[in-house]
Amino acid sequence: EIAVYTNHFLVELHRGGEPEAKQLAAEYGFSGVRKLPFIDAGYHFYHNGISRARRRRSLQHKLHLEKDPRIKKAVQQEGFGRKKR
Amino acid sequence: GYREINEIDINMNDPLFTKQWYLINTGQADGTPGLDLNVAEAWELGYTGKGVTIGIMDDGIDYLHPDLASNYNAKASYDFSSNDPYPYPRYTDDWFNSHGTRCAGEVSAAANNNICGVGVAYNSKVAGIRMLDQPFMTDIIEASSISHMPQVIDIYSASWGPTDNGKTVDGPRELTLQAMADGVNKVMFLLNKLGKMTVLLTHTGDGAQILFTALYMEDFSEAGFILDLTWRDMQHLTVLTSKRNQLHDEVHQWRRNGVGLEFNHLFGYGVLDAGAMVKMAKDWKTVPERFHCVGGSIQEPEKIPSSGKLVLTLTTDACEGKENFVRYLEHVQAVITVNSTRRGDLNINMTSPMGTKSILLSRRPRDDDSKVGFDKWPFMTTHTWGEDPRGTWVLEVGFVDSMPQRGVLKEWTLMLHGTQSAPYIDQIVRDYQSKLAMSKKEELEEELDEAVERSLKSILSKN
Repeated sequence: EIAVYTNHFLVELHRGGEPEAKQLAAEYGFSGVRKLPFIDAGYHFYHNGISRARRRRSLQHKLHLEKDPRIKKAVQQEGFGRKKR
Repeated sequence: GYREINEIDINMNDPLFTKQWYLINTGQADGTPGLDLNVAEAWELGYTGKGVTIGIMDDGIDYLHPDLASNYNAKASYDFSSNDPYPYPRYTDDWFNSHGTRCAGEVSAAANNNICGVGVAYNSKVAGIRMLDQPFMTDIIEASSISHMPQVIDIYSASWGPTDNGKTVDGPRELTLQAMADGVNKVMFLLNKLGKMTVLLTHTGDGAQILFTALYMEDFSEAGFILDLTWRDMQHLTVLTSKRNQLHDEVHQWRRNGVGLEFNHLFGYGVLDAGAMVKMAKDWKTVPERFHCVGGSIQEPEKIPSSGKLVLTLTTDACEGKENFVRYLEHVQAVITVNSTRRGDLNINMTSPMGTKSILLSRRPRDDDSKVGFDKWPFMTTHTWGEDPRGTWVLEVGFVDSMPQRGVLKEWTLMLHGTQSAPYIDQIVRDYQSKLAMSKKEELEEELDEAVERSLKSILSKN
């Protein structure tokens, strides 16, 4: 199936808590951030300026995030289908 | 225990109640009388959904609906894709996004209020987690949804799944699996009570539909007693109380496993029986701790013949003598890596030492994958529930189709999950015809045999 990339990112920090995550999100132009309860230092970044579904990855945003020494990993979320039953 | 439906005097004035065949099946819409969840008996015994909140992960809940307004838990409702704490359904002109509202109604619709139908667990609360009204789902949205407010939401119900085109092997992705494991482990750690039952009933009348209904229990103060059940207790209760009822399939016959539990490839252990479940749950003792053992593994590539079968065997002692030995099975996983010229033509069966054969993978005509295959895919069966895993397990892999195909199996690892002591020995038996009675008898006999064997060995060794 052809991958679809969304405007949601998984971002894991090396250290630091929500204030740092919020600061990072603001620095890189993300519209919001939320702590993921099941991953230490794992956050959900979302960017209203990026298309909600596109065929190509937003490399620019991903590389910017990953270059930051405070950030361990940034994964742009792929979209997939779900069917109501 | 079968009683005529009219003996159960459930009088509901909700206009659609009589159409809810899965609650009380009187043969409406060409259905089979009696083929239902036996909820009426649980209601009669005073069990409802009071005190329970079910998170309906769907496209939102119409909290203005008169049958749902009084039991909507707004505080626990949310939409993670648009960060909206008031996730009202985004109705389309063809009402496509009313799915969540209907599911919520099946679970929690108010009873006896002259409106619509009745929820299977009426008096419960529902939280709307809106996520299905977007063109695409993402792992982070699924994971965030299923880990939303676990201190408030007791059950997470999902009436949706991967695109069912007969080709995909999709499922929960990495973050969602992590969220699930985190939830269960945290709950297990806190010995909190979290469980979820999913029942699938297919109705063959003109109103044919596929339903998922979540039935769950926790400390029912309304019924005047407190349950102390773990997730695994719920699974054992499901196995022991589900009924064959009138479920029948020509191709897949009902069979018994090595300890006499009746199962069917299509219907599992049968239809949930809410009445029997609450009665047994009332005096249930938490089952012993579960252990995990790698029963064995084959890592050398083995060619799958175009005709006939590749037959592999693994003989295991189920980690006997080690800390993590398993004696009474619950789940068994066959972790398999296999590639072939056409994945959909693969057929995989596994047979336990006690002779119970499970179909792990049957033919999927529309799956023409020839690249990805299955990579460390954890196929799973519960058909060997309660069996002794020690002995030789047989795996059969072949192709089902007229066109010749080729393939190679690169790995088969057997994972055994279960208890070390008999799970039912401490349970109180009330019905001597029940599966519990039968299983307990088996366990006692086996424990006795093994004790005799041990003493004989010690006497012989002394001499």
